Amino acid sequence: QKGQQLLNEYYNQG
Amino acid sequence: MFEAKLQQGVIFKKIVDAIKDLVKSVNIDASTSGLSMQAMDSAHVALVSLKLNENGFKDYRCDRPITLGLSIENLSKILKCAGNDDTITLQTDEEEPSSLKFFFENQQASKISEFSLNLMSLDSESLGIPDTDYSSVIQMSSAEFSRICKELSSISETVEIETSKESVKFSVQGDIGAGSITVKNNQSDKDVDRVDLQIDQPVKLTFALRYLNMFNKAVSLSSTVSLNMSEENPLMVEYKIDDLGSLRFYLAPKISD
Repeated sequence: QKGQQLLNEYYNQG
Repeated sequence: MFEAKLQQGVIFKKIVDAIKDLVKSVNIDASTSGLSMQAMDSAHVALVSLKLNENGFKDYRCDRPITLGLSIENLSKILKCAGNDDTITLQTDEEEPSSLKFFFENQQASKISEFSLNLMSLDSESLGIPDTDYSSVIQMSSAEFSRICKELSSISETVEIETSKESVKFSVQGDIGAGSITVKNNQSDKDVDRVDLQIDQPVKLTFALRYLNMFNKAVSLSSTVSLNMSEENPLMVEYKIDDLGSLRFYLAPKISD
């Protein structure tokens, strides 16, 4: 089963 | 004073139609260089980024940068009143506008509609997305990519995309079984068949098809789409809007726990 990552783990806020 | 007149108003309608399932409200930033917008879906898994250059507009004027907070649902209601052949003009005189004016004009300028949309104040949750040199770039027919995603999503919710020098393979595995679609480099002169692969480094990444199918609502904006991937990076799907700008979608991958 593969877990869905979030964009915040790749790109920083603002 | 801000005013932007788009000769082909239908482009604006298509952009809003392409993003309305993904994001609920957006901040459009207007500056002297044009319009830009960035918004994430509620789960922060996908992001849409729009850039429209000022020189793509029939008229464009933006005395100082302003932010226009819009509800996509309400914007859609107003744009439904614009004909596909109308020009669309966005306009406000205020510095801190509380509403945005829309003018729709038909070709003969014999019918002119005017609407005012109340604006929202949205805190910007923008992400800093670095310019990335993607190691695998696939240019292909947007209709073909949309079809592949639709067909494979009936077998599984996730698709594995694996690139090599001469082909890209879309694989799925589900309860009913498994399948894959391999597309090779094809310099055909027919748009729908042409596939351009620029593979510096092969990648193998897994994504949720639900989001890809939402991105593909932008298919009416461009006959070609580019898939931009690097290992351990979100996918970037780009629809170029001729001589106006681009609509980009970013999607975080799924990885084995």
